[in-house]
Amino acid sequence: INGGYGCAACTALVAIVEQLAEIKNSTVVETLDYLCYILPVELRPSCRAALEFLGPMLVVLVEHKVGPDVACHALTFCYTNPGQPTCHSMIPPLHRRLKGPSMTFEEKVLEAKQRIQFRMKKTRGP
Amino acid sequence: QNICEVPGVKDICNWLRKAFKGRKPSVDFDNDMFSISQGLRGSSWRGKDCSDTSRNVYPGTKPLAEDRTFDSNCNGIFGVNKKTARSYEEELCGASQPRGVAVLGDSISAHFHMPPQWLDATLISEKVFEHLILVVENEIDWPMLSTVTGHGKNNWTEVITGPIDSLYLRIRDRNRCNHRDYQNIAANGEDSIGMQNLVKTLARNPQRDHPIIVLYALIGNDVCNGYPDTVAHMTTPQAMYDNTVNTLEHLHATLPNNSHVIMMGLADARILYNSMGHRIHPVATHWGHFTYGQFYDFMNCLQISPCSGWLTTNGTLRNLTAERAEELSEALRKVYRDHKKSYYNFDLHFIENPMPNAVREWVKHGGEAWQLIEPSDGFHSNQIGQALLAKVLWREFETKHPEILGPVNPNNEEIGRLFGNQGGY
Repeated sequence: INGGYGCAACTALVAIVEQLAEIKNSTVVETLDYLCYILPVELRPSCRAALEFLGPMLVVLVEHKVGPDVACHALTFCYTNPGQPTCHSMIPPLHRRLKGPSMTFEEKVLEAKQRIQFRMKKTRGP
Repeated sequence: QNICEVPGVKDICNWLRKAFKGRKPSVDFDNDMFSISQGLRGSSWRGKDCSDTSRNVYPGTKPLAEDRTFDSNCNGIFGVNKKTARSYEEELCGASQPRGVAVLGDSISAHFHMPPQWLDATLISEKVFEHLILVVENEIDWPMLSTVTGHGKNNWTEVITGPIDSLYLRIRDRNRCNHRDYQNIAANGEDSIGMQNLVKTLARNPQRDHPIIVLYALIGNDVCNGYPDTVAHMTTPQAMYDNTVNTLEHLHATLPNNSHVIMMGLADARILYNSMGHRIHPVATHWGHFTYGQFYDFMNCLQISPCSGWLTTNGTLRNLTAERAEELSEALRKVYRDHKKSYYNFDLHFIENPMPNAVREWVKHGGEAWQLIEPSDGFHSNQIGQALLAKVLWREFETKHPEILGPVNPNNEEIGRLFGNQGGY
């Protein structure tokens, strides 16, 4: 329901990446690279394959500090099943939310999705 | 939408599914249910096999030909005393009434522990993932450090700290002939329904093996599920009674004479929310404001909570869950009253859940309840809690059911002198 374990895993991952980038004062790319590096050697190829796919999108989302909830809804690992409430972890502190209460959660997700699409188009070219 | 379809993550998901599916040792060439490798239901869960090519050689069996030439029960004791011409097994263990210990249980018995360092950006490092493969192959459980089957040394201090104490270690200290005779037949999420099948993986031969002490410790999952209408999905007292009797019937057919089965009541886990609700979850240590209350609600919204009856901000629901848990404990007491004379291979016992006593003892010595709870899930007992439970259970057995434990072996010192660590683990 609402993305279940996949949503929880995504939320935790984005929260860790954002905090780690802050703590280490490093870029998102460096942080993601570090996360793959610290895994046991057997898992690194899978981690790198996942980063090749997800990395560019995560970079856009984390750089814009959209927070785990918006990021994971934009990546569609979290969603809202018909008749179910929308799940919010509320992990990032209030001061981290760039847009004020004037934007709804859905609008923030839409904006994040557009950012991803823009970045993807730019990467892929015409 | 499915994270397991992402390239790379797909391989990891497949690996996780495979690791979590096994209930029997994966590496077991002679099919005796005991293994020479550690993970995948190997020696972390059951005493290490000392020959994986002979089906008659495994921990807990009665010695073959008195172990005069080789160690058939893997307790490290074999050979002949040249002075007396008697085998050491006969001389040192023959009259000692050896026995093993096993637990039929859930994630508490298996000792679920997801290292909080994996989630905490302030603590994450290469070191904390060093043993990730073994941890996953053990289903994120730590049976080798658990209340019933804990043994050996803690080689994972980067991700788990606290004392090791267990019923097995204490039973082994009492009689060193019991070395390696432990089985952890527990699984995450196991309840009385699933146990009717899982019990079939308990390896004991009624004729060839020593008696065994079996703890039936399904302390929560019959009231725990992740459904929003959680009460409707809880086990009913009648079903609890029937499922338990079915499992006991199986034990009756497989346990050696003079065994013991101890049924444990369910836990009242209201203490979890009361002690954890306002504390900060490790996934947001750096930002510092994501409470367990919020964490529980998020899990409930995604319907992946291990227990939406206990892990909820809804106090009424927590009270309803406590009520059902008590009803299910009463069903177990009724099983005891109705069936204590039914089984001739084992004596049946019932004990109340030891958690409240363990917490009381901890608080009495200046601790706080949250210090006994796993930080990553806010649900399970941590290493300190596991060791404390072993101490409390042991005290209960010593005072109320000393017959379960058997006599102290007067040859323990001699065994230590002759056989050292008895082959370790």
